[in-house]
Amino acid sequence: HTPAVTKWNKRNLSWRVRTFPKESHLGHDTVRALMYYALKVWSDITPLNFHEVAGNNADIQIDFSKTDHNDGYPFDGPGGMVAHAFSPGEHHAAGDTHFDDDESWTFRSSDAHGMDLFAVAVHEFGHAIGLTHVSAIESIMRPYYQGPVGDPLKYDLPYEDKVRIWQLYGVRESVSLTAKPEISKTNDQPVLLDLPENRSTNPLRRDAPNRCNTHFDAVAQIRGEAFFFKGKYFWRLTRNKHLVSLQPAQIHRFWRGLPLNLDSVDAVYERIHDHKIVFFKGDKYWVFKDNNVEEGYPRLISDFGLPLGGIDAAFSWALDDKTYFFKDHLYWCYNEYERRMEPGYPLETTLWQGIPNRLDDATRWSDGATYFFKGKEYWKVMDSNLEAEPGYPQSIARDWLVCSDMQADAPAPAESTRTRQHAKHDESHSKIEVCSCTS
Amino acid sequence: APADDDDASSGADWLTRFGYLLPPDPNTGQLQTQEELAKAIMTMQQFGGLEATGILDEATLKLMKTPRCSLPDLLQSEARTLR
Repeated sequence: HTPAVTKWNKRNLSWRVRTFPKESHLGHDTVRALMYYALKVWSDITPLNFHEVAGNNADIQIDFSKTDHNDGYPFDGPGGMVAHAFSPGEHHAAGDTHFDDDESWTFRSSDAHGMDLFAVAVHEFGHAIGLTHVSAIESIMRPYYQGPVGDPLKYDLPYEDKVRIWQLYGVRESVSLTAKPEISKTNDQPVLLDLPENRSTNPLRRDAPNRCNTHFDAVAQIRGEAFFFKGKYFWRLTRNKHLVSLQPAQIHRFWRGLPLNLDSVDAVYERIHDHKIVFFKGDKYWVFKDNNVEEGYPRLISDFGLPLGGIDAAFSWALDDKTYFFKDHLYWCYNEYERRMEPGYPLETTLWQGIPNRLDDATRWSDGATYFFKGKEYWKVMDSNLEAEPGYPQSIARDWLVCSDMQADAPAPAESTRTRQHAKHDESHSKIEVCSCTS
Repeated sequence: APADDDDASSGADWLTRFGYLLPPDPNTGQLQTQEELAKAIMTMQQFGGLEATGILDEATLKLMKTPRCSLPDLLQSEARTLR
């Protein structure tokens, strides 16, 4: 019997971990990383692209739920039914994937202890993109839990599963159809898992700015996280607004493909319709797929219908899913889906009451507000209106970058004191390692 | 060894949940026949890689207790065809 085939008509699919396991020893970033790699197993061989997003509109919403969670598939405590996912389609739950929060979810554990989250996630995402259960012992789509499948970075789908998914979506260009890789059945423990990015181990450079006493060139929400750009550096905050590291990272070491002589950026935003990231500097812009620049860039900002001369700020407004560009006392509204500037623009920025001219940048955030940044201060505007909330501006350093009022208020150090501070900084670094503790 | 009555009852629930057995008709209250039950067990055993005996033996019960995905193995239409 041939079951009804359901598949996604689009090839770019967004995902989000909406709720995390509540009593698991797995950190949020580890869970996200395991989901990323479990999806990558499928996108490595098919022309599907998965992008992590922040909002409520993700195609694949991932939840850790207990007992009856109102979807017709109640969980039953430890053991028994451990997870499920909804097949592609038009229904609101299509693609959504649920894990039983009563299971002891593990990573790098032996067979006997707990439920390997990566192995189960690969199976469930198979459902989320249209596969049904099969009886073949070696298939990841066999309904029974068969223990860990090894290192997520090295996992290779069984050939039968590849063929089934190729029948739905075709083959990714880079994949050889004839290659039948041998399945490694070793008991190797997974290697260190990290989020898919470079994390610089270089010491802080002497030209690195002081996050507590600076204005920022650009601020953007990317994949639900906040990025503060200054000069050749950036700081990153998790979606819970926790600073990943006190040390900034170097832009060029993370965002691969920007010119090496680029000493700063003007504005950055994540595009709504395809989740690509757009960087602006002067008259030029670059489009990134994840953290790699696309071919054919830079291009001129006149592509957007913007006048040459650069922009101050760019952000996608959650209210209308349109992109807003700011320059001096003017702003424009761009329709990403139709790739054209909305008629009637530019308008005066005075329509955004309480927001200053000549912004540094602006960004949406997951709390239903847009934030505008200028100098050392920021303004909050709820998505339902065009007016800054009462009580703003507030301090960027204090509220976003983990600085005390005293640090943030301190004047910029003179050259001599700056040198002394560096010496002190270096001395302290010999004793204290500043770490990124996200997982 | 064949299962006792409790195992048979929970086995029928399991087979229904995962698509091997159609749920009893709520209008007529009709129960599955022994023959239907045995056929469903055989299909489940084949799908699970066990010897297809049609008997709810220990190996079958063990497989039923193995942690698994909540989704059915067969669609309702497939179970109906079996019936």
